Amino acid sequence: SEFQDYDFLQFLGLEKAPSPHRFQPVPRILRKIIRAREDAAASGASQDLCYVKELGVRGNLLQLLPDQGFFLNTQKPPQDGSCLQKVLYFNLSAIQEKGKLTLAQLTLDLGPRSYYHLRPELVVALSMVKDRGAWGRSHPALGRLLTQLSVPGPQGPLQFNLQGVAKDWNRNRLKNLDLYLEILVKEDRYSGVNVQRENACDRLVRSLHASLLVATLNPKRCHPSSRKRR
Amino acid sequence: AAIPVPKGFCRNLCHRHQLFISFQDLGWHKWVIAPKGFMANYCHGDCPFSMTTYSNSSNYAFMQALMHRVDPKVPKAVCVPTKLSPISMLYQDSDKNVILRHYEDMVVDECGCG
Repeated sequence: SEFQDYDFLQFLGLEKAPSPHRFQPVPRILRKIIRAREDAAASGASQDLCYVKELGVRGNLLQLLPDQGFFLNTQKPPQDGSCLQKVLYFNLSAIQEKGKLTLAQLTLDLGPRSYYHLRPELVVALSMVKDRGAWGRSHPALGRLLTQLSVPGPQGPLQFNLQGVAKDWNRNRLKNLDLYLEILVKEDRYSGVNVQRENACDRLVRSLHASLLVATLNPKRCHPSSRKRR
Repeated sequence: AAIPVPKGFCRNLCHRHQLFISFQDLGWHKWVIAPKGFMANYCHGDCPFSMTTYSNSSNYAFMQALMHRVDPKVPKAVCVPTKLSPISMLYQDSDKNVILRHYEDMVVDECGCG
């Protein structure tokens, strides 16, 4: 008889079979976790799948949310060292498990590592957005500065643990998360050449990829953590 | 696909029957990244009195089999899972989200009379 995959999908917590247009890049951490779990299952080792040891958090569902935000001021040449400004937008209502958020980790991938683009040094500033304003046009009203850090060059992934977001989400089920990202070029009297900055900024606008990895713990699906007796 | 039981095994006795569902057969490989399929094993087979005195059967199965011998109206012990394991699924939904979700007690690893 025809396999009723509808029932199986429902059981898996899905309304219907997803139909993605194309596969999103799967971060290494998720591949590493699923491979470790498949190896453990194949060897018959017992597993606590409500604890994600690779991330050090409890959770029975990991979800990678893509950034759906927009760049600001793309048509103007960069001023006062600013290289790019972007509103990052994550749709938190897409989180499929209605448990407790135990992790919110933002990854900014500045682009592939290469020997050619080692400079210029950058400053990455991340702020909360109080009011996004008109979508895609006006400059948002900024909330508190979450972090500001220097990176040696425009390449490789940066990770930020947004624990505050997790707390807010658990408290009042935010529908979405808006962040304001600004990347500035650190003045460097040796390089000093604007051309390098513009190339770096153009490359960054093309290669920047932001994503938010969230972990949720549904107590109904996860027995309280059986802490090992000391 | 049914995976054959090792030779010389009493087929009618309670044991684990292995069944593999390939996600490719369901057309799910378009959105499930890993694993490639799902072990839908099940327990089936007879639980005669002799069976309940060994393997991983429970004590009450032994008592039930003993009572069945005395009074056939008492049903026999039944073939049930005695060890289960979870699975994790890495898949993509229709909104470009990549999801790693786990499901407890999904795969039957061992069976016994219970």
